[in-house]
Amino acid sequence: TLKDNVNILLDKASLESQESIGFIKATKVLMK
Amino acid sequence: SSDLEQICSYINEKISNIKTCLSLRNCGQEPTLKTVLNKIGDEIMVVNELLNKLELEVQYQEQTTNTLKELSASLEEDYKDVEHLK
Amino acid sequence: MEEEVDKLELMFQKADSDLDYIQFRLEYEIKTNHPDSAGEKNPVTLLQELSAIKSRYQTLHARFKPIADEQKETKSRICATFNKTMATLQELQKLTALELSPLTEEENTAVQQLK
Repeated sequence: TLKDNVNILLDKASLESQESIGFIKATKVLMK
Repeated sequence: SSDLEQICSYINEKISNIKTCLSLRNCGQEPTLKTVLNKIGDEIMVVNELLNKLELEVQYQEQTTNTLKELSASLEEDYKDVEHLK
Repeated sequence: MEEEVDKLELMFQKADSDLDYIQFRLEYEIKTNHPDSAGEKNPVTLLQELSAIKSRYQTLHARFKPIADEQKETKSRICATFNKTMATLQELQKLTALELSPLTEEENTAVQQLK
């Protein structure tokens, strides 16, 4: 259903966000 | 023929909208259908709130992408410096 | 032939406007019979809201996909740049016989994260 699709996309987006935050932190550590 | 097909699908869509309206025409009188309508209304509100969250998430993703691009550019500068050093 | 085509076109236009009028009358009847009240919306309003959230979802979905792709691309570019920078640093280390201090635990974790 539309609600399920929205939830799936929402979960995917927040997962990607968390992954990117970790990636950015790691990159900044290595750039120091 | 593609124009004709387009006209057909355009007219068919209008007919199906009218059929939908016809099926909803009397639902206000029947209590059971009224509760179904209310439930649908509640569900639409829930989905709208989820879409609000999704919108914020997408905006956040856009900011994160910009941050990643800045980091990439900065790293490229560092690489050039090291190459220059070498 | 042309006359036939014109006639056909007129028939389609008449059908189109008739359908629009039927739709309008139905919606008007439903709205007057079931006025929106607090907490209870009439079916036409709900239909309109339903199509609005569907198109809103489509728009957000279309916005999300390219962003995710671009992020993936930028991340791999960052990794590639980091790797070639480290390779050049190691070359420099050999050329100058200077010892690079070993990576700290935090940096090691970061390298794993990047990989």
